[in-house]
Amino acid sequence: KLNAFMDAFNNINKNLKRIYAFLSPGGKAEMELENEHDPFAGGINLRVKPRGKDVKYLESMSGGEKTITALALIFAIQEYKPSPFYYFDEVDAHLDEANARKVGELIRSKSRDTQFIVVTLKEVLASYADKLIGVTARGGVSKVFTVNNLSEIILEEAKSA
Amino acid sequence: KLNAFMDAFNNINKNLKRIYAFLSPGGKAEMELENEHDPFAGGINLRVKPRGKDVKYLESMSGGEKTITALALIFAIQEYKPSPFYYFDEVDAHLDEANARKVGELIRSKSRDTQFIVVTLKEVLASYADKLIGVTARGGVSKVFTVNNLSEIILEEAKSA
Amino acid sequence: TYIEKIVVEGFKSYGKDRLEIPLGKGFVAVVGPNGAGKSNIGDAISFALGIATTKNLRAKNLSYLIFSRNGERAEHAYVEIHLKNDGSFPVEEEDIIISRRVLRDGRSIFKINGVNVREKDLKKFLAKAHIYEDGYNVVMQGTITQLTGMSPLGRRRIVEDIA
Amino acid sequence: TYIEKIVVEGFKSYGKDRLEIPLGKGFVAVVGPNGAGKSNIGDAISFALGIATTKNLRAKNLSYLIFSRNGERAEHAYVEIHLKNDGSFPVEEEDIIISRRVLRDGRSIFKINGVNVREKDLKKFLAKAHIYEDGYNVVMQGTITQLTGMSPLGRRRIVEDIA
Ligand SMILES: Nc1ncnc2c1ncn2[C@@H]1O[C@H](COP(=O)(O)OP(=O)(O)OP(=O)(O)O)[C@@H](O)[C@H]1O
Ligand SMILES: Nc1ncnc2c1ncn2[C@@H]1O[C@H](COP(=O)(O)OP(=O)(O)OP(=O)(O)O)[C@@H](O)[C@H]1O
Ligand SMILES: [Mg+2]
Ligand SMILES: [Mg+2]
Repeated sequence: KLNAFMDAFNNINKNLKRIYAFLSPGGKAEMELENEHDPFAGGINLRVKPRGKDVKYLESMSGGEKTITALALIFAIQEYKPSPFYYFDEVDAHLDEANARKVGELIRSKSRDTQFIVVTLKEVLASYADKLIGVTARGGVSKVFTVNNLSEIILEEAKSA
Repeated sequence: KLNAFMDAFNNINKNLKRIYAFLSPGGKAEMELENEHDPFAGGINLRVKPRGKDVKYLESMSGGEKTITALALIFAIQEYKPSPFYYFDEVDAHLDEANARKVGELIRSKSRDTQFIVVTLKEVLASYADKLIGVTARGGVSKVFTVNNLSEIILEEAKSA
Repeated sequence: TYIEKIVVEGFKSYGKDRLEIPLGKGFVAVVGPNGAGKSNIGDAISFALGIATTKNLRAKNLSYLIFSRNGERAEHAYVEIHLKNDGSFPVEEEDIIISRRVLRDGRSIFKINGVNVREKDLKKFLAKAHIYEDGYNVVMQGTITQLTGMSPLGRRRIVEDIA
Repeated sequence: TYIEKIVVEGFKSYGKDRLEIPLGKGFVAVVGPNGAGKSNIGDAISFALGIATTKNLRAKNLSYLIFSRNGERAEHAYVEIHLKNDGSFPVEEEDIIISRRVLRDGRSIFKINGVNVREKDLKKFLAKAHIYEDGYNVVMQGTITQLTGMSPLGRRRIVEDIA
């Protein structure tokens, strides 16, 4: 049981370090056992250090920093034990354009063997997708269709405004 | 005491109906006393009806719909009893472009006699402002400056990426 | 293995009639205006795969999931998840349809390829393809920033569950 | 009446040196990359005007507000809010400076135009200009979507407080 846990812990940690460094250049993130001698006697701490900043109180991070850290952890788990699909709903709500691009790039590279269904209001993120699904509401009923290019959906958005 | 309450209630309600109809064209929103005969024996319900949809369970509204409803309420209160300044931090995180524009328009019209300090990652919202304040982090220390046009800050964002 | 498409009938904002939501492999972006019905797709997935709570479905109880508008109300809320099986599921079939129907009285009927199953059997079946209740693969709107706020013990439990 | 500018020293990410954050009347948009220090401006405002809790300042306790980096730490966290008074405050002065200093031991010193005041007196003074602890005029990041989730009684209390 301990072996299974340590195998998961070490691999996810290795993935987290690499993925976080990609998403937050110059930054570092890693997991740390509270009790190294008896992992099950303690929890797992997350030590995050964006470029140039101190490792400190996780809650003092900005909205964008928390999002990037959370996504790095989800992707780290995904590389160790993938689910067949991922559903992300507006995970980019608090990301600036540069970070949204990095996340789009990362999802695209991972989507060769894994399905990512990503709800987004940011064109910059949608531009990395293989396929666009458009949704609009007409008289309180949702209509769903395949979108061939983003200008179509922009037209739809303008109509409903 | 009842008179003061009913005066506030009726005025804020009147404001809410008008403001929500502006932000959500074809939609309606209003407050309702749970106990009309004894207001203090009950609470205040919020009945919201975006265009074409039923008044229903508030929690089933979308992120954007909840944001618009919340802002309408805040502005309704503001018109009855204004504070000298308002600070809004990424209130547009879940708004599509059309709604972000409406909110920008409304804030601009109200900013003639009230200060609005609005943190935003959306250029479309920032474009309605009188003044832009740029913030960047250099080596873990925040730097703050006046921005003359949005392309300056886009350059800064690219540098830190 | 991926979700080929979702079929809905009477579920949340999708109306009374049968409606197909195309998905498919790779990176699929769902776009559209506020209130359109994008997040309801995530609700349909968690609903049918038994990985939802009424709270994260934004429903007071299951009957709130049944489409209603201007007094008219659907008979039921029904969702089919059409999966392409490339070996994740230890079965012959290349196409697997998971479905769930909720009736007005709140009762749920789960099926795998048309055969009634109990919810816990569905969960066991999905676990074989690494689809879990807390697999951290379904991130609902507004929740991503809460993940870093987890307690150290909670974080350890996640790694334990994965191991 | 509006905030002309904010002066900070040792507060959160703004470094040890005195720094001016220009604001001014009308519609001021604050822009910049993730992690830059934009939301810390809202924290500076709520901190100095006594309308904050350590939770919505994202600090474990007040000493977490003191700038620190690579082992070096500021002496204190200090914020001045420079207000232009156009009659909202029943005083002669056109310029009002509210300040708050937190020392490493967690003690707070509040001042109005250089004169020490108790926190509750500051709150009474600010209330005259309609600046309240829950005036719904300060909306922190990530909180706007929670407002509609309030209970009916909570909503009535808001209207009562305003009346
Ligand atoms: N049972 C139901 N019957 C009819 N409509 C419903 C039902 N349940 C939810 N809805 C509607 O679904 C809409 C919300 O849809 P959804 O959350 O998918 O929007 P969205 O596209 O994600 O928008 P946003 O971009 O603002 O997040 C609401 O307007 C709500 O009224
Ligand atoms: N006491 C402190 N000393 C040094 N840095 C601090 C301190 N407290 C907070 N910070 C830093 O401030 C940063 C967060 O700043 P802030 O929340 O204002 O960012 P932001 O510009 O709003 O970003 P976002 O767009 O992602 O919301 C964090 O990186 C955090 O490490
Ligand atoms: Mg949504
Ligand atoms: Mg912020």
